[in-house]
Amino acid sequence: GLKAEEKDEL
Amino acid sequence: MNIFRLAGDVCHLVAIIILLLKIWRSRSCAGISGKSQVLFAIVFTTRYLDLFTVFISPYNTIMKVVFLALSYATVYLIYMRFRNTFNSENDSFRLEFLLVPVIGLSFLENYAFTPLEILWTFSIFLESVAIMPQLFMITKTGEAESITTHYLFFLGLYRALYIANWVWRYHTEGFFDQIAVVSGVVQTIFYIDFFYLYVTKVLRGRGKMTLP
Repeated sequence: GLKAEEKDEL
Repeated sequence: MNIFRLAGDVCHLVAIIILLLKIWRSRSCAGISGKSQVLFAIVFTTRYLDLFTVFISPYNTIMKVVFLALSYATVYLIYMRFRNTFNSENDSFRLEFLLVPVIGLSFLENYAFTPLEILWTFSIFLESVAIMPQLFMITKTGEAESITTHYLFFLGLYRALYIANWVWRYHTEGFFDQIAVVSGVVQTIFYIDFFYLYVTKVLRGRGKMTLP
């Protein structure tokens, strides 16, 4: 799964 | 950040500005689906809740604020400022047909069962179908003003560039966001049919795009 900080896309 | 994602974000911004300027300058929202614009405002609201909790970069923060502001401004113009030009009988797509499956799926398929993650997943799934009321309105009225088609063209281009961005990130940094990619591909597919019409109708200088 993805960690929150990796969510750098708009 | 890579050129595909930057170009995609710019296309997205251009699309939103094209629509906002069209409504503002023509002082009319005829042919625009207010429902799609409401869905996009919901997409940004549920996706950018981390605006206050996670700082990624000045670019990220500024773009989120700009997208939120412009999308709410568009909804305001449609439903408040120029509501007398809004033909709601043509904007008849049943939103519950979109919201119920999207809400259900975001509870089933997500990375973590936390409010922020579920809302983020909801916004990803919702964005892939948010354009449906607009495309439905165009098929129903059988035509779209050329500015509206330019708006849809840039929106489709933003999605296509995001797919290129994911391919690039997968090969350069092994990054793969399954939910975003699957949902993004579905969303882009909706535009392919429109792209065909756009090229064969609008770019051939007909001005208006009239469906067969």
